[in-house]
Amino acid sequence: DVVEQLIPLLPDGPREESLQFVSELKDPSCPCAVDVSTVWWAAAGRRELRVVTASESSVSLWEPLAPDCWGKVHTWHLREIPVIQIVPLPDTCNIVCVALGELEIGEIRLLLYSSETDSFKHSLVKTGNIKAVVGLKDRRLVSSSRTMQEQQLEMVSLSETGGSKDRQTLMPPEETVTAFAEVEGMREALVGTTAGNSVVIWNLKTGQLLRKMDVGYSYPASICHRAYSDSGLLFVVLSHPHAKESESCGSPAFRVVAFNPRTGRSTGVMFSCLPPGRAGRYLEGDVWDTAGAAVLTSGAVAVWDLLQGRCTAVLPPGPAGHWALARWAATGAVLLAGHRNGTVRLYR
Amino acid sequence: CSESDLGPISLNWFEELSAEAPP
Repeated sequence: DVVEQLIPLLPDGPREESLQFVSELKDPSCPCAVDVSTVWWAAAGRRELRVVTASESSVSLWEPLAPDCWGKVHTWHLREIPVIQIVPLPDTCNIVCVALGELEIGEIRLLLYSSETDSFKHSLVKTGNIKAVVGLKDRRLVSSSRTMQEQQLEMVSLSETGGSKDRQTLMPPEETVTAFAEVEGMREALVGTTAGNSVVIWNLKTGQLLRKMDVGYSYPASICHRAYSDSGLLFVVLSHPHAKESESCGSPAFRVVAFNPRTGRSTGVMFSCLPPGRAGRYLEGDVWDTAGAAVLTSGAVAVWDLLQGRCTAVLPPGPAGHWALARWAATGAVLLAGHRNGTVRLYR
Repeated sequence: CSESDLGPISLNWFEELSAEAPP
């Protein structure tokens, strides 16, 4: 059973890379898992990577007790509004950010440990009809929210104690922003995707909207996951949850697109499609460096090398049923795959 | 991808676009 899960089921090629099972954690009190993530946590003079699991009404922090064993450290109970997602804050220690709401995000909260009071607590950062949120390096949070009349984009700088230090308004594009990604290595640059299938660029320091660029209408509702600038081009990793299968390239899951921000022109660099012979399509996914992972409608998790456009491993649905969540750990190289019943398995 | 497909490329695109965009 275990061996079967470790071998990637690729019908058409060598199994050069595979997923190696590391450990499992199971929360028997979790009725329905909604998200999983990792967070850096400093305690007793050392900093370690911990796992965070979320159900609709609670968020739990797990610490490694032994190489293959996890223990729950604390559970924050959030019973008034359901938890929708965990929002990773890169490079941030001892703070978990969560989005709560009914159909869409209504508030964003920080969950943290206060050494002053020796207690776990949570604090409210933002409320509204929030369409998209992303955590950036240096404890910054960007969100888009919508009123009847207008769209508001805001960056909040967070203090170590979970307060908001500073707020910067960003100029909104005409279309609703659906996702954000920081431009790696450029602290003041942010990109976003829009409901009109454009990629937009902001200057976070000034709030200026610098450029709006068409992605092309072949792949509607693109979601940006990662962006970096190289040799004067802006490379953006997009996923395509609503893309239709085509004869020439199958069902696309991720695409790397190169934009020239000066001219707004773009060209596709690489496609990552569902592995051949696998029915279904992309449901949701995560990107870390050049690795993409996604849950498919078949209940499997697939992993790709995004620069080679190659599916490198598949986790078929196991005895516990369909996979529901696929996330990369903050360190990369570790995949967290989760079932709805609260079981999370870590693979290297 | 070639420069002819994407147009002239600038290594300082972020600074240039920030200088040109409305404040």
